[in-house]
Amino acid sequence: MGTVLAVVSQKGGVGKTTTAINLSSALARRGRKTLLVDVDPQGAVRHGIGLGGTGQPPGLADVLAGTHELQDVVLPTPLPWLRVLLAGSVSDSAEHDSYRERLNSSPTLGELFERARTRGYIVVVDTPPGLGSVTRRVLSFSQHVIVPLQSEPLALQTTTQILRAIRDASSTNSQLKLDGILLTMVEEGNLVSQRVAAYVREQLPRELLFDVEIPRTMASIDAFAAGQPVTLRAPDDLAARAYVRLAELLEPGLT
Amino acid sequence: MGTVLAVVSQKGGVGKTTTAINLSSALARRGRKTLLVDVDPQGAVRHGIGLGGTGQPPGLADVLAGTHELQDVVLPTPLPWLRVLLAGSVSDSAEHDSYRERLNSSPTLGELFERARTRGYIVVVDTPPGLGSVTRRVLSFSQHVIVPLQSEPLALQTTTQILRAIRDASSTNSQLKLDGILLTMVEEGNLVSQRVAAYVREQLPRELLFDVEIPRTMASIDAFAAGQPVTLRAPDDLAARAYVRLAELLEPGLT
Ligand SMILES: Nc1ncnc2c1ncn2[C@@H]1O[C@H](COP(=O)(O)OP(=O)(O)OP(=O)(O)O)[C@@H](O)[C@H]1O
Ligand SMILES: Nc1ncnc2c1ncn2[C@@H]1O[C@H](COP(=O)(O)OP(=O)(O)OP(=O)(O)O)[C@@H](O)[C@H]1O
Ligand SMILES: [Mg+2]
Ligand SMILES: [Mg+2]
Repeated sequence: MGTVLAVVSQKGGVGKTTTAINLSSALARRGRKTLLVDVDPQGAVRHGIGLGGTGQPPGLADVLAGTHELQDVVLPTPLPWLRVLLAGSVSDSAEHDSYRERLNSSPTLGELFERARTRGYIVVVDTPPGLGSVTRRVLSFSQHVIVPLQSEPLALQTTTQILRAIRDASSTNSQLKLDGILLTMVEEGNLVSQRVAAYVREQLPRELLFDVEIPRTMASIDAFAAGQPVTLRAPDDLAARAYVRLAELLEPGLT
Repeated sequence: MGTVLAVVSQKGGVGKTTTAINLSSALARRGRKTLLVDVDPQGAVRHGIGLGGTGQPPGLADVLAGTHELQDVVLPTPLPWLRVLLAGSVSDSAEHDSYRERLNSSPTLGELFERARTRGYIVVVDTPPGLGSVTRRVLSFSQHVIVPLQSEPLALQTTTQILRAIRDASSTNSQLKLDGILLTMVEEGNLVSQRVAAYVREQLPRELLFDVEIPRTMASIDAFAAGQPVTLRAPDDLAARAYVRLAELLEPGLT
């Protein structure tokens, strides 16, 4: 039986998409059947895995709109054990609304997760920033959740809301477990970044914070520009190695 | 007659809040009556202007919920010409939903903008990331909009959706004008950041991109940690000076 792991945050730009892409790649490299699902209408996942180009390849939004079948939009990747379901065509404001409405009222997302789990997939879900209905819908179907936290001032303040949302979600979804908070973009040589990281480490209970932290690296930015997970493009990079360790840490619990 | 200027972006963490805070401070320093309004339930504005602390001081959400009067929640700041309306108490997921619903169905936001404009205020509005109903609601009432664009790979791709949303909004709001795209967090010494900035400058039509660009500076991060706009805390800092120039550029058109 597979499992669903959501990557969520209130704050924008903290590394949700980068984490979803690299964690799922690292899990697949360990030989685990992994399905990366992008539910963010922004559709950023496609860029990080080389399916960028112009326009949006079909995905979840098109299944919800009824123009595509689920099996036609789940795509293979260069990694044998990694499949991906992109966000799909959500190009203007009106479409964003109908996308959200359909996502929240249709059984499609829950059914897709169920099917993937039955086939033994670890489903890694990239979500939009903020505490919206899409994020809560995903949490209602998830068994695991991780929260990236960017190593910048007030990182903790912007985490309280999402932690509360996760507690709310667990009250109606008893299977949901917060695996941990992941410190990201910890910048070597940046005193403020280092101070914030130290502060976060001392403020959060040990079980709430992952031992693994993702450093801010040039290779990470490069990799995204090249449309490849940094874990594949630059495996010796410190961020790449950290994501591999994170997958190592999480994997036993993802069954 | 005052005017409403919205700061919007699809992508998270690109500097909307930092821009809203510093632009409004710089406009106020020029002697213009300015009202900074936070419509993002995340409520980040309060941190950047020293009203952080624990919990959320009352604001827009409380007016919408009917527990506070508008005049009681518009706050003074250390700057004589700057007032601020915070996001207010939106602490859990259920409250996020009702907040959005009320914001979009109640006349409150439009009325507040109207009243501020009648009194000659420039209203600077900080919005949540993404192309949600809140952002579109704000655009329907705005006369000006600026779009921060973080100097990182694929910055342009994540801008097409918000530009389309602005065009949509202009078709029903004929007063809405896109003042420009603002390159932010341009990092000196970071080759990728510099390359992206160069690429953006060559790709975008000159009238669409501000000549002013906001560099990534330690003082900016410091200032937010200290709860003060960088334009006030470190006026010689390059980011502070850039925001002052931006206010200089924009001000004549904001009447
Ligand atoms: N370890 C890292 N080192 C350097 N840059 C990074 C790292 N992780 C992420 N980034 C960059 O930071 C930016 C934000 O990351 P990302 O898009 O993954 O965040 P996000 O939380 O998904 O954003 P959004 O809220 O818009 O969905 C991206 O440009 C990304 O390439
Ligand atoms: N010029 C700058 N130099 C250095 N750091 C900056 C600069 N501008 C913004 N930052 C930092 O980058 C982070 C993101 O900025 P900010 O919160 O303003 O973005 P945002 O678009 O409002 O994010 P969100 O999508 O979550 O609302 C913050 O930690 C901020 O302090
Ligand atoms: Mg993302
Ligand atoms: Mg913000």
